[in-house]
Amino acid sequence: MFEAKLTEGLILKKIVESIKDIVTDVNIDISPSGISLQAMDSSHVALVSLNLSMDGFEHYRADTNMVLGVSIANLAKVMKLADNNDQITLQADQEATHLKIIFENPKTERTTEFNLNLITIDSEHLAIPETEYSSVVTINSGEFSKICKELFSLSETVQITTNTDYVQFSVEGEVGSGQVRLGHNDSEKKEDQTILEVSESVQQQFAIRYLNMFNKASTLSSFTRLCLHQEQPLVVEFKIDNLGVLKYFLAPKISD
Amino acid sequence: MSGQQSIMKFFGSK
Repeated sequence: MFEAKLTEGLILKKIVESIKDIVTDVNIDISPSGISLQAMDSSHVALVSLNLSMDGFEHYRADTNMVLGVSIANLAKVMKLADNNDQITLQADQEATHLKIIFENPKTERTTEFNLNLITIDSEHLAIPETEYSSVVTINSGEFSKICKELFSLSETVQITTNTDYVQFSVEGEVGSGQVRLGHNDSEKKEDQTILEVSESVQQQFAIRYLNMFNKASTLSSFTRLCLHQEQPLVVEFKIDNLGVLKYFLAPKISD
Repeated sequence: MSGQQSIMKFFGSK
């Protein structure tokens, strides 16, 4: 038996919106300590990893580990039934064939229920090695979204360079070439801060269209954390207050 | 996509 109730259901709605363009069918792993999922995009360039702790739920019960195979596209359609102020409860029996999703609005007394059919997914679970990232950049999520969006209109690829003084996003395309450079900024206004933690400089190239898809999660968190290592995929991380973390991994491009 | 590496190159199967 699994049951989890989230008071701020909007968070779950936003999570589904933030991953639906990247992954299609996903195994959701339920454990007594929380909910997690890991899935690659169809071209095996990016990987989504979500971890939600039971502590963030108003009520959480999972007697055993369970795997719930879900079509994210269909889950997104069901989530559209939810009002932004709804509480969301997820329920599944042992050996379940469907996931029951209940939306409740205590103010308007409206309740919506949907039984989403589960599917069997044969997906590969990848082992993500523990990595000591040599550059970690914490940046306002809205600002990072904007930078990626605008640069994508100029080039498909961005080169991210870090050093102890700044992080630089540079593009080169038919239109021309240029860069956005952000220095370390720990101003009093927290939302303006850009925090650089660089032990070793990194220079890598990435497909901007993936970054734009990841940035849908910017509504979940005021800050985006970029973790870089010269030999590893980029991690774009969004912390979800009191509940967990949504991470996207993106394999770098190599210059021709 | 030219020059695009696969995520599977970095993360092995469990």
